[in-house]
Amino acid sequence: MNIFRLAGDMTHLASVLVLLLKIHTIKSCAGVSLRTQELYAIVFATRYLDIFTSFVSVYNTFMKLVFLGSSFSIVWYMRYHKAVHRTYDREQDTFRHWFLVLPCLVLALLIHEKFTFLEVLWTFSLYLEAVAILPQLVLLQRTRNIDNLTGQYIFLLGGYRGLYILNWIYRYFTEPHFVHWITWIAGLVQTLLYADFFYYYFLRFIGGRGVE
Amino acid sequence: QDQPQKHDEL
Repeated sequence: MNIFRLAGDMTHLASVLVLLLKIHTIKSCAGVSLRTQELYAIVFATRYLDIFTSFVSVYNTFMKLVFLGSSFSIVWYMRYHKAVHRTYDREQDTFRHWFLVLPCLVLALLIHEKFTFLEVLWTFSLYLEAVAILPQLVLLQRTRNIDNLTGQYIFLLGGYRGLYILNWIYRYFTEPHFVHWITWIAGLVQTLLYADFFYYYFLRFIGGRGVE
Repeated sequence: QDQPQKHDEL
């Protein structure tokens, strides 16, 4: 564990907590894409399948449970909780996210580190996470102005993988044979997709107004 | 030994 990865995990945790805070306290999911949340639930479900078979550390297992629990409960809230569901922008959240799942699965079957069931699904979760934010970014463009909590959620979610890139650079130079091209490229693509969001986020943030 | 490569990251 290094400071970059810890910062990355904490940033990721913060993004989830900000979203849960928004949904649970003000009972609103305005501006939040249910489709992105569904993709993230699939990402964690396929990435943490090894939670019962390979134990890394208490921290690792705990965080996996947190991410699994929060992603599924956010989907549940947005789908079935009356008050929250009412604030869900169904008409605008129309990105065909299931069209993202199949290509990621095919790509994982073609490009992976080991051809085993767990490893292919783990690789699939990497590819899917790289594009999971797309429905949210499209919804963002359509709803134009979003509230600060949603903006902070997206900012933190984009930032965590950027910190992971620093972690991979650090581990590459400090651990022999630490080479994971698939993870690195997927993580880079994922972070680059946030580029224009970061640009507007900082512009607005500096201007002191909401994110538009 | 060729320890099956564990994913130690989240």
